Amino acid sequence: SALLPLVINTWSFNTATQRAWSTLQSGGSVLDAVEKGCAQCEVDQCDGSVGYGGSPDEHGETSLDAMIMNGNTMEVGAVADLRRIKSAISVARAVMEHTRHTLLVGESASMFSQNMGFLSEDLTTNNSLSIHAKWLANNCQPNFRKSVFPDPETSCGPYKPTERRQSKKLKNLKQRINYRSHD
Amino acid sequence: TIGMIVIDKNGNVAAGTSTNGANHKIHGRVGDSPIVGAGAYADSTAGGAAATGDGDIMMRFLPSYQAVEYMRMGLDPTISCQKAVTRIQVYYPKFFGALVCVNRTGSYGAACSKTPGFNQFHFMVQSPALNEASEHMVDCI
Repeated sequence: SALLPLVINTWSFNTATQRAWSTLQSGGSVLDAVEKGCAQCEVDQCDGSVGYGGSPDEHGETSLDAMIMNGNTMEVGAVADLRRIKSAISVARAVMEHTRHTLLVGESASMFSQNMGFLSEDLTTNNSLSIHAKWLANNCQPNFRKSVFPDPETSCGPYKPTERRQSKKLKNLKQRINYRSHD
Repeated sequence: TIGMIVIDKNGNVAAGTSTNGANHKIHGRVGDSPIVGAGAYADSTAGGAAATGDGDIMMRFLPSYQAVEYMRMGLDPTISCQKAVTRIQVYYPKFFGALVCVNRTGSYGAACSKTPGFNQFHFMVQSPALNEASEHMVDCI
């Protein structure tokens, strides 16, 4: 088809598209292109939602999720809640190519990464520290907790569970969440 | 998050995602990106799709898998993306999310869910039909 080959990706992440395309043009496979394209975004920290130093959690730590899928064989490799490893998409590919599993998570995924030769390093940056500090200063808003005490809409934790409630406030809360904070 | 689909000239399809997730998430939270069929899906006999947005919602509907299955049934990629979005909107009318879809012959499209502050979705495409990587945009539904 005159339409092929083709690279398509979410958001305006130009350098990722170009990297995937150049990988394909230089003889790389579609998996190589996906890995290199996504890896470029990890290096570029695309809009702060990809790679190290973005989206700190309640503890101020950045963790990464990634997945790669071969549409011919239906093989998949994925990592979730990966800590201290920058190359999440490459670890996902290592899961696909060096294990019989599909998804590794958390500290164990980090350990697997190190065993596979990936460098362990702090994912924190001045920017992620600043985002976290502002969140703490703003009474931990926005906040993903619900039905806990103290009220997560006005207070930081630690939290204890209360009775379940479905309030309108939760819907309002969602609207305050930053649209650059996305999966 | 980035979600990416690549198809070579022989019709081989691959998909991938990478993300650092949601700001201020609870320690240990995982979104849709690493979940097969949620963050992305690829099947060389049908096409590929990738999702982005509020993963806590989107991962409940496997929208990427759903969109690829629509394309397998012969639906246009844009329609497939839209139908995957509207299935979620039945339960969450104003959820924040978007999809890109491409079928096995290289036709592509996208769709997004309209919510306050999010009316359009931008995505990137490169193919022989385009001189360079090109930014595209769709209005949300």
